[in-house]
Amino acid sequence: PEALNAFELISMSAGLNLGNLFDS
Amino acid sequence: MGCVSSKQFNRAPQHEDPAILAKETTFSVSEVEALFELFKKISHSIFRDGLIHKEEFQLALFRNSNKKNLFANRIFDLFDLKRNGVIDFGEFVRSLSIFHPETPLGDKIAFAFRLYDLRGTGCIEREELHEMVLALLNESDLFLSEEAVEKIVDQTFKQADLNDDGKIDPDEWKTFASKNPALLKNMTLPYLKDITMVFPSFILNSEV
Repeated sequence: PEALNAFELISMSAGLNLGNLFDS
Repeated sequence: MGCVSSKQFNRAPQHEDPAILAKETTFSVSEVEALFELFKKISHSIFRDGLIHKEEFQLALFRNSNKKNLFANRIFDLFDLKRNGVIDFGEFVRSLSIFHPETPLGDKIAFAFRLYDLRGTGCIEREELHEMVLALLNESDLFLSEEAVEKIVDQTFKQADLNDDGKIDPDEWKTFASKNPALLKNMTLPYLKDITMVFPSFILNSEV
């Protein structure tokens, strides 16, 4: 993860997938 | 005597005309009607009042209405355009439209900027970025030392803060995001192109 910039790290790891809304 | 939340007895709100929403967004009228099927499902999952409350939004995202997640909170607040604590159908459609594959990249870049501008100051400050990285580490299984977090935040500012004033303004963000398309990957939901196939029952309820 140290090789990523902070925003990449956030977008990859934020644990948030809006696509889950469609499986609700 | 038992008490029941007043949220459960509100009258269902009037929803905006699908034709108007289609005109103002990337969706077609049929897609807006299909989104209404999804909206009904989410907005009736707990309070059944035809509005999406934060708990319902979190339940749809995580199968858990109490999960703490900084970015789910941020997204909810950005969807809640009227800032009244709930998401109505118009807000739902307008906000999801940002995530449509055919929405211009500039709109996605602007939305991502607002997502990361935690305090709404018009700039992404170093402290905000640091706070977001710590939040994601707390909420995930990742571990990074404080030193590594500082290094990542410093490096990011070196790349993005072009005038070196300690904050990332909208123009700097636009330049940075354009050079790093991976940052915007989560800003596109391919499902939205197939929404009428995911919710074919919209045809039965169509008013158009």
